Amino acid sequence: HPDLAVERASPAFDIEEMTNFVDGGKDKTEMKRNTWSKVLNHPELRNTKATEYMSHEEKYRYNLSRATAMLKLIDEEGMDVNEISKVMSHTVSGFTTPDGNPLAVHQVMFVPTLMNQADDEQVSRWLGDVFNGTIVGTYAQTELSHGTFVRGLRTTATYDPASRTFDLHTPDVSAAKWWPGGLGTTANHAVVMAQLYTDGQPRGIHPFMVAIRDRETHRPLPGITVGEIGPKLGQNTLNNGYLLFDHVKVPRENMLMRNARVNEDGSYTKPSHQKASYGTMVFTRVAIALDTVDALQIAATIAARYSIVRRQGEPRDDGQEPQIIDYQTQQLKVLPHIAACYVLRASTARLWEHHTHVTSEVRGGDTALLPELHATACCLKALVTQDCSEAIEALRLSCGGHGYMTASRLPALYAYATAGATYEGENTVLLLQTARYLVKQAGGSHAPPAAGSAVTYLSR
Amino acid sequence: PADDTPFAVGSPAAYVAAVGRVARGRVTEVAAALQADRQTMPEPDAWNQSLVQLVAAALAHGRYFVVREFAEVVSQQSSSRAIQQMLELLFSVYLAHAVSRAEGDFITYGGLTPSDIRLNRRHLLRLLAELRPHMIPLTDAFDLPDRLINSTLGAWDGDVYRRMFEQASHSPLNTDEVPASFHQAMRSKL
Repeated sequence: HPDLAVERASPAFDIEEMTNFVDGGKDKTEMKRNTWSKVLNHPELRNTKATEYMSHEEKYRYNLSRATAMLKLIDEEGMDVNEISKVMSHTVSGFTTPDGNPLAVHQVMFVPTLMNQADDEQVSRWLGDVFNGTIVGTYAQTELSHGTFVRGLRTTATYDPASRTFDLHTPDVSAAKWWPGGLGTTANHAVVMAQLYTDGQPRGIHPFMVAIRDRETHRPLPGITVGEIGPKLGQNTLNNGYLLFDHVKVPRENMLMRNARVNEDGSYTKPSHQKASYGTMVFTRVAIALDTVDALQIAATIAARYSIVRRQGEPRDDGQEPQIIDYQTQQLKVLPHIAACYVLRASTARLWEHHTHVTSEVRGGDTALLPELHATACCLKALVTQDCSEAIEALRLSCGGHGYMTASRLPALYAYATAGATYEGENTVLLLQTARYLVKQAGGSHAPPAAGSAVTYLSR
Repeated sequence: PADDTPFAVGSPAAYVAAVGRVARGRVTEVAAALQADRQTMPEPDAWNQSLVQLVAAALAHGRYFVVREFAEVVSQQSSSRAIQQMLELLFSVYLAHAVSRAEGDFITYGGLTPSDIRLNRRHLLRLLAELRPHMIPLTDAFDLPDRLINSTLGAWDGDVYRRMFEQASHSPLNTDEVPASFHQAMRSKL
């Protein structure tokens, strides 16, 4: 388009250099392009279909087949498991699985949970089957009437020393697991968060590896009720599901025991730190923040290009209508959100680096930095998803009626970002968790923050 | 104040300091309110009395974390002067917009006066005009191929209207010029 050509004629900076900044370095840009090239040219992925007119089930099948092809690609390329969530960021996942990835929770929660919360013996027992695709998992925490208040979950796991098994039970329908992606019809295993009881004593929420479907027939196992919860605002093939247990027996060895243990006789060893089992949630919240900025970048690019191409108003001296971006109101709708893309991405990337550092410290037994990381991750996930959701809506409005069309992709991007404000910790609840930490810091009832801490400003 | 840097429109450091003062003010104020309420009511009730302010405090802290980290990123990175200038401009837009969205907080806790607020509003609009010529290069730098953007409005070549017609052609209702439902009995003939 000639108007875009004018905009690109003489940039004030080197665009490739700026791309390197956004990606976090030249090597990261190269790695990203290499990955994208493999995805975009993969024989099972390169040809896409429009899914807007498909039925719910057709969309699921289509997205599942593409998610499976993506998994095969990851396997073929031997990608590092820690890189998978970056590879599956919204940019790529919106291409491979436009309506939601039924294997997303398997990749970004189930696998990291096993890596972080299973002990070494358990990792070696399960990981082979996870990577060869025999085990497809999900992470079942939220219940139908219990959400982000994790201590309020009511699914129970009662240990019986005689049989060396846990009795996993859903006391009533309000405690049905509800929401986990992939749980509906995709997964055959789940990490289930349940209230542990040993010696008649409640021990709090702990994770259990539970088979929910037969590996060969995919039929639900005895005592298990499982299915899909139905359509949502967006991401409709994420395959969110429900799950109930009727006194299901789970072997003792299936409690994930890196942080806490139940011995054969039922004796219980507490985790080294109260928040030690929060690792997966922290990881996921940082990933959500990065991923949502990714969606904002796409929306900002769409709105920026449209704002140049679109002309509307009384023709000027040259006979042309003005470009809408030259209206001050349009500039206010679009430009601050482009700035936000840069600021939020770089800041969230710093939090990712911090997370990597703290995780290695925790593995070495030092949990001092964990409370602040947890508080910061809660806060950033909430702030970034809220900001991005509002920004994408503003960008959609900046495109007038055409932004309301599904074909603009802006409705799907909004649905994606606003979903992030709800799942993996509803934002208000997360902000209150951060506030609890901040109030303790302000009141001096916490250990003083370490040098470089994000809360040193409170202790002055 | 957490940071005594005087506020000055146009100084990113002054904006960052003001964001820090808002965070500190929000947190310490709600902490004090909680402490007072705990003397007269049970903990859950005291907590509930402050929920709205607690959420605002956490968001203010988050905003401070974001701007503090980005300020460090900008100061530490070793790109060309042109990139440095562009990042500073983007940061200035982000900060001025952040202030414009929470003017009450910046007056109450951030050390800004009503006059500063008025100046900031004008400053933001000037910055937008300054950023405008760089909009397309800045979004091109996100380096998004058309197939990943997947939008009729956002493709690289800007051929918006042709793409919209092409997408509309996929509607099943366009398969036949006369949809099958037309051949049912008309209401007037029922």
